[in-house]
Amino acid sequence: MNIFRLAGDMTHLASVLVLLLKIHTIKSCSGVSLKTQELYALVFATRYLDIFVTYVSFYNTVMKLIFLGSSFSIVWYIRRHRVVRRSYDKDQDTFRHLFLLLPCLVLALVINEKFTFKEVMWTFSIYLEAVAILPQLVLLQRTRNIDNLTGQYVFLLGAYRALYILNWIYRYFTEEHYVHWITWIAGIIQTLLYADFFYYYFQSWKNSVKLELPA
Amino acid sequence: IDADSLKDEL
Repeated sequence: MNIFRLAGDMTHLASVLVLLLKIHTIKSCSGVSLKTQELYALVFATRYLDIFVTYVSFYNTVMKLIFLGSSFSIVWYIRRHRVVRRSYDKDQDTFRHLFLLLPCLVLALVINEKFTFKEVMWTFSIYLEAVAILPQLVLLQRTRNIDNLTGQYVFLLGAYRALYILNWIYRYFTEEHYVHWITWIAGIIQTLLYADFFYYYFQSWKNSVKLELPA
Repeated sequence: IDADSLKDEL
């Protein structure tokens, strides 16, 4: 475990906790895309299929349980919580899951390292994670008005991706030189999706004005 | 070379 990987995991954890705490304390999920949250829950469920079979470390198991628990809790809050669900803006969050799910599934069936159920599911989760943020970004563009916590959530997620790329670069030079095309390309695409958001995030930060995305 | 070496990530 290197410093980039640890920092990446911590920003990832922080992003999820920021979102969960926002929803839990202010009892509102305005500005949060349920579609993105459902996709993340599916990402974790398909990636951690072997959570109770393959043991890597105590750290890994605990983190996996936290990601699974938090992502399904967020979905539960938005769909089922008596108060929270009223703040969900269904009419704005219209991105179709299937447009992302189907291509990822097809791609995972075609491009994978091993054609086994576990491996295809793992690859599917990598592809899906790369694009799962799209409904959230579309929702932000559409509503334009972003509260601080939602902005921080997306910023932390982007930071996690950027740190993971540094982690792969570090690992490439310090460990065996195996080229992980699937993970790298999906990871780079995922990080690029945040570039536009980052631009406006830093602009608003520099000028200390409220974050607003252009329509 | 371990093809699974990134599987220890989250």
